[in-house]
Amino acid sequence: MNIFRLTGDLSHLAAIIILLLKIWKSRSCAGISGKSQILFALVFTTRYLDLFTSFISLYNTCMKLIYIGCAYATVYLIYAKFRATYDGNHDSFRVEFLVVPVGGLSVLINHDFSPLEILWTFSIYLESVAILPQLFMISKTGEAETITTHYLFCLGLYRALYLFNWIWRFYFEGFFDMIAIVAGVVQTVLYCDFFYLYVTKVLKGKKLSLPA
Amino acid sequence: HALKMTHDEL
Repeated sequence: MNIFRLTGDLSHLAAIIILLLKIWKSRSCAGISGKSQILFALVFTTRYLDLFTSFISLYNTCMKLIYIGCAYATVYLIYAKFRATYDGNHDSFRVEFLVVPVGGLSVLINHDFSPLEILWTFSIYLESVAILPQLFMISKTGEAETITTHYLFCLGLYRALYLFNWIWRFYFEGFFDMIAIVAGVVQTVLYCDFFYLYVTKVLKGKKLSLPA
Repeated sequence: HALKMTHDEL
């Protein structure tokens, strides 16, 4: 555990909680892509199956349970409790264009051709692109609520911090996981455009809106 | 494959 890994995890946790609280307090999931949230629930489910097979630490187990629990709670709020506020017309990204290629790639390129390992690989690849329906939705409507941008910033920051964690681990532990690193770079790059808008607009007190 | 992969990151 190093400082980048810990702050990365906390940033991820902050993102998840910001989103849950935003929906809960406003009693609305307007502007939130339910499809991205389903993908994240799928990511956690397929990655954390090792909860049943290996124990790493109390921290590790607790965080996994919190992430999975919050992911399903978010999906429940969007598709059940506050379904009336869900903006399905603008959430029109075709997720099969992500899930099918990612599934194929995880079967082809993995560390070990075993069910759990393929599912882990699937989750890593899927996570790297799971935010696309949300970014697509924002580009379609041309705007995002400020609280939604804070959510996205924390979520992007988490994977960027993991990149520093992997550099740290490579130098000090000789550890590297090529699948996680490549997917993590892709994931972080997808946020770059958003990071730019966040810094130049949201941090200066303006609402995030895209030119028509 | 003797080594079972363990993933210690979240």
